[in-house]
Amino acid sequence: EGESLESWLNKATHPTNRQEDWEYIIGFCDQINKELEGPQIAVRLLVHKIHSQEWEALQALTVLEACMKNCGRRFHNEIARYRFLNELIKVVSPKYMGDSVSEKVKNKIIEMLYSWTVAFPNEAKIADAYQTLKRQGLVMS
Amino acid sequence: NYDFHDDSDEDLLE
Repeated sequence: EGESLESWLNKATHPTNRQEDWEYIIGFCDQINKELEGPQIAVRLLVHKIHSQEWEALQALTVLEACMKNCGRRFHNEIARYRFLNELIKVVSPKYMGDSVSEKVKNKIIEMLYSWTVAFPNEAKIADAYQTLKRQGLVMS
Repeated sequence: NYDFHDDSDEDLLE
């Protein structure tokens, strides 16, 4: 009890915790819901992991998906900001990190972005970010 | 409940 967001996320994305990661993922989501600034802190931590090497990045994206389902409107508000969406664009776009990132990570980000444009049709910033990638020919529909 | 809502944001990366 009383684990910090950072320690929950480190456990959830640690390669040696592959079997019991789900327990840590839910622990991370629960901790977000307990803290006043949970979503803001969590999103910054997730960005750092998404910019790490492949396994941690993929696992962080799985954690992000769980947060979108379990952490409600407060969390959605943080995702629907360019401050966060730009970090995803940096990973996918060859103008930034795209050339040194695995296809698996980039494709998962694109799929997630697309799913958010469907789930949150009135969140214009999410649609803008997706269109930016589409204009650059980075979306294989 | 006290809902600290910070609306500041960046510009979209092109």
